[in-house]
Amino acid sequence: HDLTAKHDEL
Amino acid sequence: MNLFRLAGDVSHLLAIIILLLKIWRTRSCAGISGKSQILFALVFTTRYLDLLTTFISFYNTTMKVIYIGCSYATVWMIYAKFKATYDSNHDTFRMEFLVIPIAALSLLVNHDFAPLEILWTFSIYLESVAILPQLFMVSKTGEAETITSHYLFALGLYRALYLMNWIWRFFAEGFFDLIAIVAGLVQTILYCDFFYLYITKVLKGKKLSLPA
Repeated sequence: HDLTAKHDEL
Repeated sequence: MNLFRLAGDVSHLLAIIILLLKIWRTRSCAGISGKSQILFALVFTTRYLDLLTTFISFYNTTMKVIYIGCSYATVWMIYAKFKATYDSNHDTFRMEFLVIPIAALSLLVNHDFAPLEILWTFSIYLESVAILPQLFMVSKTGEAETITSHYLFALGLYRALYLMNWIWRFFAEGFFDLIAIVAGLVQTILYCDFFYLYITKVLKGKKLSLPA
């Protein structure tokens, strides 16, 4: 999984 | 979204609101480390730049705007509005000893050497130690107002709940972000002795005082 795609946590 | 993360966000929001109201209502920032609040404002600024680039959800955007707004309002109250009540003699932690090494670390250990990703990594590392000036100030003054200890408890609890969120996401989604997890562990561990004092003293109605 591409971690940097989007950091969906605050 | 899972219950642990939602509870963590609520606890974080509660901490930020408690501090904002404490300073606004008492018109005093006695016992509050302005340096920690500057570091938190820096944490939110560097982490939430993606407000300008990616839309994740209404909740995500709203919370980021609230966090950034409240943190700058808190810094403004400490250093401008209620400056006379700011206890700079006890707020002496050297912020540069945190910011510079962490800036270097975020350039060395990150998921992707891209500007926004480096800033996100810097923000994650910085958040794990941003409370140190505040804990240092409490240890120097030897005590903290009860409302300040509630603020610290809620703030410490938020990342502990995030740790549970990451355990849940690992098993439920196979998702894990080692940078966030390690920094979150460090951050929560820094609160351990405070948690002990809070549970053994404050919850029994006593004032939070550190053994001199």
